Amino acid sequence: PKRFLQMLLPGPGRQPEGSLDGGATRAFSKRVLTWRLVGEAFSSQLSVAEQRYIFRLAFRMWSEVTPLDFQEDLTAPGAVVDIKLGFGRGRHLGCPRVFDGGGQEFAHAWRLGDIHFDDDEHFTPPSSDMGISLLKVAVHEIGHVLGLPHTYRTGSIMQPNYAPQETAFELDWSDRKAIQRLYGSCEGSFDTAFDWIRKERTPYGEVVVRFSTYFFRKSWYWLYENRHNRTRYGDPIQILIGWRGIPTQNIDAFVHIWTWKRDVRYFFKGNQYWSYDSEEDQAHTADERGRRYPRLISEGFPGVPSPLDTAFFERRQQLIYFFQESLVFAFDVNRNRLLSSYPKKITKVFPAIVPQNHPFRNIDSAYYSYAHNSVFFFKGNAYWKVVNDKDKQRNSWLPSNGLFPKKSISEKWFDVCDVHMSTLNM
Amino acid sequence: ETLFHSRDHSDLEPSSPLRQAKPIADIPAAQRFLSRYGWSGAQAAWGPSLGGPPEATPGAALAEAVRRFQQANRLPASGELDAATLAAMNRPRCGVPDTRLPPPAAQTPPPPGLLHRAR
Repeated sequence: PKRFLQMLLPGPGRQPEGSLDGGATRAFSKRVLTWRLVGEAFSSQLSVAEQRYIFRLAFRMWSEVTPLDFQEDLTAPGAVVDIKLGFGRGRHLGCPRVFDGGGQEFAHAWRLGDIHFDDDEHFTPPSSDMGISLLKVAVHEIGHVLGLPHTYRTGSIMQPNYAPQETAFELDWSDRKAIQRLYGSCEGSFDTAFDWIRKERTPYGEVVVRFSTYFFRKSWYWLYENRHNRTRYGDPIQILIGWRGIPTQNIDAFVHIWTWKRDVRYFFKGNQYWSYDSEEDQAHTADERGRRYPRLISEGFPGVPSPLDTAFFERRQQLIYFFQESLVFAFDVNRNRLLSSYPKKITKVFPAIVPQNHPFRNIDSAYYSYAHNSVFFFKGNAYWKVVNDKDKQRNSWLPSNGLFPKKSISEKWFDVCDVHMSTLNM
Repeated sequence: ETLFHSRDHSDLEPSSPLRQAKPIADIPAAQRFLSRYGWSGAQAAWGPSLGGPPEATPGAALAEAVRRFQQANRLPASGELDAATLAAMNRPRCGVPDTRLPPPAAQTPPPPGLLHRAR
C-alpha cells in the first residue's frame, strides 16, 4: 500500500493520472523501457507463456509507432523494472483500488508503470473472439502508462469502454499521432529504399502494374503502404524471412532495370550482387548463361567500384547511377559500360538548389518513388528531392537534377519505427 | 516476502471464481461510479477506493455529472439516470478515470482512405 500511496502524490508539475484536468503527458524520458509480468501475479486463465507473448505483442505494437523500444526483463530487481504487469482479484497486489469482480472494471494502470488486470474477467488470446481480448486491454493500459488519457474518439484504443473487436485491431492514425506528440516520430538512416514493381492480372485478365515500397535497415525491413501513409501492420520483419537468398543484413543498394527488353532486379552488398526472381520470390542461383550468383560487381558492371553507397536506375536514360563516397558513376545498361565522362562529383551531376544544402557524399539511399514520381536522396534522418519534369515545368529556372533543400524523412514517410531485437521475429 | 503481498496475505482476496461486479442500478452506485471515474466528486478521481458511500453529491451536481457522462457517451444529455445511462455505466471499462475530452478540433483528422485491415 505504501508503494501506491506515494504514487498518488502528483510529481513536480504533474497531475495524478486521470485527474480531470489531465491530458496526454510524456511519462518516460529514456528510449528503452523494461517490463515484466510479475511472478506472483499470473492469470489463472491463460498459460504463462501465452500471457507473456500477448504482453510482448502489446508492447511491440506501441514500439512499431514510437521511437520507444520495450524489453522484457526477468532478472533485474523489481524496483528497477519500468513497467510491471500483474493479475489479481478484488483486493490485489497491495493496490488501493479494489477490483469489482467479473464485469465493469477489467484493468487499471498506475502512473509509475504498474498495470493490474482483474482476473475475474474472462481474458482471451488474440485468436479468440470470445471474452475480453487481453491484447487489446494491455495495449490500452500501456497507452496510459506511456501518458495517454481516455478519449471517446471512435476507433481509438484509448476509449474507456471495451469495444469487442470485429477484426484484428491496430493502432489507428490518431492514436499514432497522439503518442508521437509525446515521444516524437521515428528517425534513423536506411540502408536502402526502393519500389518493387510487379505485374498482376486482374480478374478480367488485364495486366496491371502495382508497386510496393520497401525500407531496409540492418537485418530488417518495412513494407510502406503509400495509400495508408504508414508501414504495413506488423512490420518490421527480418530480411531473412521476407527475402530468400540475398544477404540478411546491411544491403548496400537495390536496382530494378526495367526496359522493353529487360526486367531484372539486383541487390548489391560489398563487392557482390544478386539477381532476384520476382515470380519465385527468391534470389536466382545463376543467370541465363549459367554464371552463378552472387557475382562480382566488377564483372557484371565493368568500371563500377565497390562497396557502393547506393544506386538507382534512371528509366528514360536507361542508365544506372552508382554512388560511392563523393562520386557518381553513370552505367549504360545497353552498352554494358560506364559513360566515358564519368565518374563525376555528385554535387556536379545533382547540384544543390540552395548552396551548401546537399548530402555531398556517402548517400545512404537513392530512391526513385513511383508514388511521388521523384528521386530522393536519403542520408541520416534527412532526404533531398531531385528536381523532376513537373518541377521544371513549374519553375524552368531550376537546374536539371537539382536537389531541393533537405527535409526530414519522418515528415513524409510515417511510422517507420524500429522494435526491440527481442520482439523482431514475433 | 514478494514485493506486493502483505505478510499475512490479507491483501489477497480468496479467489472465488463466481465473483461478479455488482450492477450499477441505483443512485448511490451511480454516484460511486461518477466519482470513481472522475465525472464528479471532490474526492481525487484516482484515489484509493473507499468502501463507504461516496460523498453525497447534491441533486444539481449529480445531474450535471450525469449530463457530462451522457454527452461523452453520445447519450441524450438529460441529467437523468435512465436505462441507457445505467447500461453505459455497466459496460466493461478501464479503471483509469476519464479526463476532460480534448476539444473536437484537437483531433488531427486522419488522411482519406484509411482502412483498418488485419495485421
